Amino acid sequence: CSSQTMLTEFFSMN
Amino acid sequence: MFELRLVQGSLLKKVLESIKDLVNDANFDCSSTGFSLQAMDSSHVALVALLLRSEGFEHYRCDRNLTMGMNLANMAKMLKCAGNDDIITIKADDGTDTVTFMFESPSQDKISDFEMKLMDIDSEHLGIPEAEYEAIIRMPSAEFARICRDLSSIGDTVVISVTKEGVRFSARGDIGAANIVCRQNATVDKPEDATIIEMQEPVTLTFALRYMNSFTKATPLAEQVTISMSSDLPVVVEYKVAGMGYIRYYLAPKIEE
Repeated sequence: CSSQTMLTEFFSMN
Repeated sequence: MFELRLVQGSLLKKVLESIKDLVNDANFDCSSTGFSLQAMDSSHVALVALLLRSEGFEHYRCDRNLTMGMNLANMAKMLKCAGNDDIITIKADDGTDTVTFMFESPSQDKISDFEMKLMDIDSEHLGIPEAEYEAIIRMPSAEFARICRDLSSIGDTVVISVTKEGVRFSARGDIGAANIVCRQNATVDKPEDATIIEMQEPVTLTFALRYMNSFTKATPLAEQVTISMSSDLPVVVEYKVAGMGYIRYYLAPKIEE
């Protein structure tokens, strides 16, 4: 089973 | 005052069709560089970044940086009223809360203007660092769209795997499994038909097909698509916009639990 990561885990909020 | 004029107005229509299903409301940033947008989908899994450089427009005037918040479904409704051959002008005066879209027929015998209300949008801008990707695939955009469509009838996710052999797209579901392998093919008559794979390291990543299918709405914009991947990083799916800029989609990978 796989789970969805979010973009905010990779990129910082400006 | 902000004003841009695009003789090939159909490009703007296609750009809107490429982003409106992914994002509901977005801030367009107008600056001397150009007309740009960065917006995430509501679940923060996918992001679209658009840049149309000022030099690409027949006329571009931006006295000061301006952010225009727009509902993309409403903007798409207005742009749908432009003919495919129409010249499109977008205008906004300082201090007003509306934007005007003007459409001129090629023979100048019909001129329409549509005024749309702007909105205040709290946007979350992400800082995306420049990255060296482990694998970069350039392939015909229609072929990529076909693969995503075909695989979504088999499963919900696609595993994209780049090796020396080529790029493999795999899906698995209740009815069975599918594997589509594309090999490098640079010896084609037309460069837009080529598939070029640059690989530093083998990469395998899993993505939700729903988003990939949404990205392929940009297929009419460009003959080729570029897919950039690195282990444990969001994929970048890029379509060039005819010498003016690009639409880039970022999609966070799925990970094994």
